[in-house]
Amino acid sequence: QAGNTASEVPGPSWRNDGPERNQCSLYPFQVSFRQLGWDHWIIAPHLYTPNYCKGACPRVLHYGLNSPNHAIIQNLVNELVDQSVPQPSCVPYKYVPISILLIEANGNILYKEYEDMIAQSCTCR
Amino acid sequence: KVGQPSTALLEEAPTLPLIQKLLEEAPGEQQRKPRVLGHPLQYMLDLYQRSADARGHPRENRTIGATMVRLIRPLTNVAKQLRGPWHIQTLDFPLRPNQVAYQLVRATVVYRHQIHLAHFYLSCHLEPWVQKSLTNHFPSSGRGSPKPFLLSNAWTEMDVTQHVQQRHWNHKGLRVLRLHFMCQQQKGSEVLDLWWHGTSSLDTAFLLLYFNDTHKSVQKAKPLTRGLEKFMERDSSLLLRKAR
Repeated sequence: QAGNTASEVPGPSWRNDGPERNQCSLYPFQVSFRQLGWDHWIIAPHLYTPNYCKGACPRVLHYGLNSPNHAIIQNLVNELVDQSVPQPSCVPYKYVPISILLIEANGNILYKEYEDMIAQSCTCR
Repeated sequence: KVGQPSTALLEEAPTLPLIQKLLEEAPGEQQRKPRVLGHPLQYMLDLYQRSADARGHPRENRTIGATMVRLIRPLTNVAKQLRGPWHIQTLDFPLRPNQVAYQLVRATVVYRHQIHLAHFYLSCHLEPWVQKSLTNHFPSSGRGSPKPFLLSNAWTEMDVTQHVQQRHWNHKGLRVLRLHFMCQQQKGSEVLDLWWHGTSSLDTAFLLLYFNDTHKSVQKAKPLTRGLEKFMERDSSLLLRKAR
């Protein structure tokens, strides 16, 4: 119901939504540990794919965006009450871990699974 | 800030848990990758390939049973002894203080059970250090020791989980796991002393500690369960009224 209410209300964000291709979504992005300056201690993997989220959040936060109720309310507040309250932001929703093999300063070798290192999907919140 | 060393950027945000961890574990920018070659490195590369794909994604069917594995090499200043046909090394593996968020799953030691040097074959085994182990008949080879598991023609793996839990400190006050690496000449009775001094203890054994990271589950469970319990205790009917 909150979604229906919002869609009936004209507001500045309606004009700012822009074309659908600019909507909040996941972008693949790869970086090497060499570029991050960590290749002197990380043995594997050589490449890291953190990905990122980018794009505008729509006025109506549809189900697929997994937005929490708070984001829907904040959208309403932005449109109906106070425009200094920002619209929700496009941010990662789900992450997956990455396994890293590295050599520690004392020469020991460490295998470690780091949580939340790769963005897998995006949300507006 | 392009071109600035990444550790300098990390140091600007030292309070973030991941950053703290990286700063703790990463060697300095000037320090190049420590030289680790041979079997220890190969062992960990094999373990990595079994547990993760080329892009670093942990494999669904991985059998490692832990989220962190640390390979520890023995300290270099080990005592070397010669007793008849037996060559004995005392290996001290440095152990860090227990980290609250990590639970030790198991510990194993991988060692050479066969060494071929200068036409001599040496048969070796490891025994956990105990106060009286250097007395009487020597060595006992297996009595009261964990059962080793043959990895290849030359390398064996042995479970030492119970021994890692024990507390032992070396003369420098460092907590260590102390093991005896014992080798016996298989051919002739001639005492072969020279090889011992030319063989580094780093090439003969290494310790593997398997940990599980309990931090995430603890962090997630606490606020949910405690918060909900408190709320429910206070007034269970409130929840129903609000929903209505």
